[in-house]
Amino acid sequence: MLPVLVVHGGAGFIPKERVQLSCAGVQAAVRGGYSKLQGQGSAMDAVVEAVTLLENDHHYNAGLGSVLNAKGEVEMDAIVMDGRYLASGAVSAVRKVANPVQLARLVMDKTSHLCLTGEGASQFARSMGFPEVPGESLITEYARMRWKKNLAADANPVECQMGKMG
Amino acid sequence: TVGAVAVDAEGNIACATSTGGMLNKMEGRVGDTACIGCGGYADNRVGAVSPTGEGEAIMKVTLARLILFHMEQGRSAEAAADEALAYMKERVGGLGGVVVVDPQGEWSVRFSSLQMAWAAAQQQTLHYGLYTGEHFTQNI
Repeated sequence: MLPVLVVHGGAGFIPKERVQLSCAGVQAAVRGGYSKLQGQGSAMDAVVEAVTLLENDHHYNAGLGSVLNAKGEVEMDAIVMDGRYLASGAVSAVRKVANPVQLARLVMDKTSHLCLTGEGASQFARSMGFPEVPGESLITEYARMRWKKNLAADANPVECQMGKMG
Repeated sequence: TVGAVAVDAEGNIACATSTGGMLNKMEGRVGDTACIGCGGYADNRVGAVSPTGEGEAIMKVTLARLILFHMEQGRSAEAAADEALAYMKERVGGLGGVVVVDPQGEWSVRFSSLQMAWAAAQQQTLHYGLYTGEHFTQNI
């Protein structure tokens, strides 16, 4: 068996000034995750490592640099799935967490549930000693700029994301 | 949205996906990412998928599981992804992209959007691209 890891950033349109760094980010993430596969790491270790690296890269809509909701806050979703046993864990509308994918893995590993949401996910994170970060620390100037632009009544956030603004 | 799929040396398969969601979304809106079969699926017997794109459209067609369904019917990862993405576009007008692996370590990157940054690593080779049809390689 030849180990393999494949990663993606978001589908849509990436503004010219962000193209190079977006491409560099996925390459760095795949290198980081692949190093796990080359060691003793499992496929699960590799995908969580790669996605963690992408969450920490502010050029992507996940973790640091996430887009903002209508209130100007960050709410994130994440999922992991292990193909051995169809085990899965997910979090939704989670706040104040730098790496939701790691929290999703904890949901899979430490609970009998598939998905925890909102404040429940936050309580679970605290009970696991998972680090909480200020919500503001996940917001970038770029995310704030896009949020402001799309507050207009006639704005179409889906169109902006997929076709115009990236 | 970001995501990954992998097959390890023992043939085990996994996927992970993470997102901040949709720009200026309603508070409490949850998209495809947190939903099993939509924002990701992994089964050692079939393969794994991590998608990105318009979350509501992905949920309506359960994109990740749909691709694996096509693979169960004998399609390659690439053909299955193309078929499912075309179905999503035709049926609900949604655009997106996916990364896919199968248990043999065959992999595919497909998208119906303008761009999707992607990268893959296998046999000490790094593969990457951004636009449709782009596929560069370099040694790791």
